[in-house]
Amino acid sequence: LPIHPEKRNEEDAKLVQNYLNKFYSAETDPNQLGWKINVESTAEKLQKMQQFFGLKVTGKPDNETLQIMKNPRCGVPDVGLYG
Amino acid sequence: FTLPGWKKTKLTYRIVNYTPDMSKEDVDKAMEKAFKVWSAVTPLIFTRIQRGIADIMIAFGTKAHGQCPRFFDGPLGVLAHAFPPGNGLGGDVHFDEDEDWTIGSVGFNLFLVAAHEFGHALGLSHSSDQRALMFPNYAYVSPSEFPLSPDDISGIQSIYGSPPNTPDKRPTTPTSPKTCGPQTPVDAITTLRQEVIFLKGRHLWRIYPDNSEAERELISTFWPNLPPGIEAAYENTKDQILLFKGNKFWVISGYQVLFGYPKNINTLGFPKAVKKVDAAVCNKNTGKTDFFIGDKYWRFDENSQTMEKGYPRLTVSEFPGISQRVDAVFQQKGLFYFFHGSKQWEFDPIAKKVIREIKSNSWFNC
Repeated sequence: LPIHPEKRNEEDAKLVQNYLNKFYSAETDPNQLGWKINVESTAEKLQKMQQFFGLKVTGKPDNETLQIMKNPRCGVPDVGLYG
Repeated sequence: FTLPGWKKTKLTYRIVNYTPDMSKEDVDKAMEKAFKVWSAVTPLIFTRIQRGIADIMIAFGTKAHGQCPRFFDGPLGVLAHAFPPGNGLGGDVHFDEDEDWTIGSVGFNLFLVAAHEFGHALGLSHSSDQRALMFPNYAYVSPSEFPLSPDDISGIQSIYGSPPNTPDKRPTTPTSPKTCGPQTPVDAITTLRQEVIFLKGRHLWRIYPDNSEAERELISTFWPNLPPGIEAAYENTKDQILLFKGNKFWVISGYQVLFGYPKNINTLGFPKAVKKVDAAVCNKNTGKTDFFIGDKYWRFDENSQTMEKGYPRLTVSEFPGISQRVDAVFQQKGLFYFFHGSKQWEFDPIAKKVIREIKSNSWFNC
C-alpha cells in the first residue's frame, strides 16, 4: 500500500532533523563559544547543507535535498571539528 | 583541514578486528592500499603493528561500539567515521559492521571508504568538491583509478607538504602512465568535431585522427561540475555533445555545459522504467540517434527531437553481429565502432554488417 503522504512527510521531517543534527549542528563547531545554546534554526542548518552540496539554497527540504540526505555517507560532520 | 595534524611523519596503525564480509587478506590489502594513497602524496610513512596502541586504531563495530561517543545507525546511512589526529580516540577509524563491505563495486568498497576515513585520521575535513575523495557521500570509482583529486592533494599537502623526493611544487597526482588509453573497458566514447574522446572514470583521452599520441586529462579539467563515471556520450547534429550518467544527462556546447542541465533522460522520451543508457551514437547521415540499453536500442530523431515509435528493438535486429551489451559506440567516416570489454567491432550501417573485430585500444597506437 502506498505510504500515506502524512506518514511520508513525518518520516522525511525526522530524516532531515536527524541528518542536520549529525552533520550540521554548531556544537561541533570550534567557533561555538562556551555553552551558548545552539540557536541556529533548522532552516539555517538546511541552507548550510544545501550550500555545501551545491544545491539550490531554499532552507526547505525539497526532493533533491532529501535525495542527497538519503545517500550512504561518512559519519564525520560537514561543519566544524570532530573530536 | 585541521592543523597541526600529526607532529611526526612515521605513523603506526593496527587492525583491531575484522569484518566477516571479506577475507582477512582482502581487509589487510584494502587498508594497506588506502594508506598508500596518502603516503604517495606526502612524506608520511605508515607501519602496521599487531598489538598495543597504534596512532591509528582501526575497528569494525555496530550501533554503540566500545568507548566511541558516536553511534552507528544500522545498514546504509553512516558507513564509517574517524577522529582527527590526537591521543586516545584521535586518529582512530571505525567502520559500521552493519554495512556490506567488499573489494568490488557491489556493497561498499572497503578500500575507498578507508582511504576517505584515513584522510580524516590525518586531519582532513570534508570537501564540497564532488570529485574529491573527501566528499562526504559514498561514490564508487574503479579502484584502478587513483582516487585523490587536486582538492584532496592540496588539502593534505597543506598539513604535511609533498613527498621528500619531489621539489615542493604545486600538488600533483602521481605521474600518469603513458597515455595509452584506458587499460580496462571504456565507459563512453564520443566524437567532437575532428576529435574522438574516450571517457573512463575521472579521465578522458582525446585523439586526433592524424596524431597518434592521445592526450589524457581529468574530466574535471573541462567540466568541473560533471561527476566521474560518465556512462554514455554522443555528438548530435548541432555541434553539441551529450553526456549521460544514471538517469541524468548534460548538454555541452563548445566546452560549456548548457544552463539548466543535468536533466532527466525521460525528457528525451524514455519511459520512467529506463534508469540509464549504456551507449549512444548519432548517425550523421540520417540525423537519428541510437541509444543502447542492455540488448535493445531506441531511436531518437534529432530534427523533431522526439523518440521514434516502435522502439525499443533488439540491437541485433538492426546491427547483426552486435549481440553483446554495448559499452560505448561512436561513428567515424560513416562507420560505427561498437565497444564491449577489450574488443570493438567496425560496423557498416549501410551494408548492415560487421566489417572486422579489433582490439578496443587500437586507437591508441600502443
